[in-house]
Amino acid sequence: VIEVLKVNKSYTMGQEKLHVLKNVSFTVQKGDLLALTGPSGSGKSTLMNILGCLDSIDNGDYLLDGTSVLKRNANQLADIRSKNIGFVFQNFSLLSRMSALENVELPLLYSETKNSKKKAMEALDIVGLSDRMKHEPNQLSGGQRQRVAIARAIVNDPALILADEPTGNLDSKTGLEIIDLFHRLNKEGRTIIVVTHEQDVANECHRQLHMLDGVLQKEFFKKRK
Amino acid sequence: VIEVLKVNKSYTMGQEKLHVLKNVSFTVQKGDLLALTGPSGSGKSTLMNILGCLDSIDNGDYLLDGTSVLKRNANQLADIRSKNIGFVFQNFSLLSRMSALENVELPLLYSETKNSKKKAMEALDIVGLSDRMKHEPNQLSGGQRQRVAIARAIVNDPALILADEPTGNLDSKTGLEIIDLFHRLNKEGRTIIVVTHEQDVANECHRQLHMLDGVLQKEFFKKRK
Ligand SMILES: Nc1ncnc2c1ncn2[C@@H]1O[C@H](COP(=O)(O)OP(=O)(O)OP(=O)(O)O)[C@@H](O)[C@H]1O
Ligand SMILES: Nc1ncnc2c1ncn2[C@@H]1O[C@H](COP(=O)(O)OP(=O)(O)OP(=O)(O)O)[C@@H](O)[C@H]1O
Ligand SMILES: [Mg+2]
Ligand SMILES: [Mg+2]
Repeated sequence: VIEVLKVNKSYTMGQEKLHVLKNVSFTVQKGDLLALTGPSGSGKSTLMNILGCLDSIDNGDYLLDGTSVLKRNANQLADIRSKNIGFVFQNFSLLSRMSALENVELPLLYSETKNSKKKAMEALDIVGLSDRMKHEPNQLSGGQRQRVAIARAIVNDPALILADEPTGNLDSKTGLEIIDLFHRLNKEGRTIIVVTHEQDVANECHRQLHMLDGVLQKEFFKKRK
Repeated sequence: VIEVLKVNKSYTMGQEKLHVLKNVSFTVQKGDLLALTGPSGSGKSTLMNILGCLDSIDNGDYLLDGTSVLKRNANQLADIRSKNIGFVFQNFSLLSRMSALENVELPLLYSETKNSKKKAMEALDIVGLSDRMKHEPNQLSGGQRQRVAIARAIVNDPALILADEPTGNLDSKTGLEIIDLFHRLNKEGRTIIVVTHEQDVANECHRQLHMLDGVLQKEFFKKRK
């Protein structure tokens, strides 16, 4: 379960201070499938990086399964990330000198999981890239790189998946296959938060949170699928 | 005017040869606004890189304003790119150590255009980023980086604009502003080719070419807007 309590986050650049997240509060239950929408620059990725324990907050609190992340040290946060959270980065963040397979296998090596190569191949097969395993990122199309990033995020069977614009570079058919994948993973009990600017992707989620200029809007509740 | 004649392009990786563009032929008239669509991995960016004189072809021909690019040397191609073509890269290709303003100003410095700073500021203002001019790419959101890439492509008033997925990271409202911008530039007589996987962006164009597995499909002609 995720509890975000009055989180504020600012970036300081020289004299300028940008207040990007303003008193953001919301709760996510285990097994939710939630869309986070909002204009470009509204603070979605900044919030996702905090949820993924990749960035700090200025004030407020963030509880993951009841424990505040402020009470955990860097090693504990790294441990939580590698075991429980799968993160799809908006800019993919693939390692350029490694093949698609090696990129997807990396989280399994960190968490010392067995059969890492076989699991990485299965994840690439699920996103439709079993014929591109040996390609390095610069030998792949934009949407193929994005799908490698998705495969890497799901390979470790995480309890929480945070996907930042996972279909931005995909055509509708391939994009729907990824949404179907998220539905399947969600039915297995995984909690999923998807940042998207495509309304038909947001409509596929159970809940939708909308961000405007760092302020979370009143939630428009949807019926469960 | 662009004439693509039976272009073939393959990538060789070790023992494997990937035939990515297969006998691609089409013509674009001056002042056309054309959408290029197709599934992820179908060859759109590969074709765009050839049109932008950034990549070579294996056989066939590509005539730009009546002259084959095969007959031009590297200096001439660089000259054509800097003066006549604006390219929006799918992965933005911004220089990380330079501010948004410096990134947009760069093409003007190459072509020794006057008032480069003022023109760069105007281009950033057109894409809605006049309050982010001093930010470096890693201090910008995904969609903001994409808009800096668009500003850089238009700053030199190019006759031909090649935009590879220019709205992939933008919310609908910001995306429509970019499409409106392309409409305005097209009405001024510029030729524009947009790769997109968003059907409503493709519908805003005069023509639509669809790529499937490296083969250009029969064109579905639309009435002029
Ligand atoms: N440098 C390379 N070496 C080997 N294969 C490559 C290389 N670059 C691209 N490819 C392959 O060529 C095919 C076409 O790639 P391209 O980037 O043109 O696709 P695309 O239509 O732009 O896809 P997307 O919509 O995902 O961006 C892909 O299957 C890709 O794996
Ligand atoms: N490191 C940084 N330093 C300064 N400002 C930053 C930094 N990172 C982001 N910003 C600013 O914070 C704001 C929010 O950025 P964020 O990436 O969260 O937006 P977003 O909602 O994900 O946008 P998009 O949909 O375009 O990806 C933006 O206006 C951006 O310019
Ligand atoms: Mg973002
Ligand atoms: Mg592409």
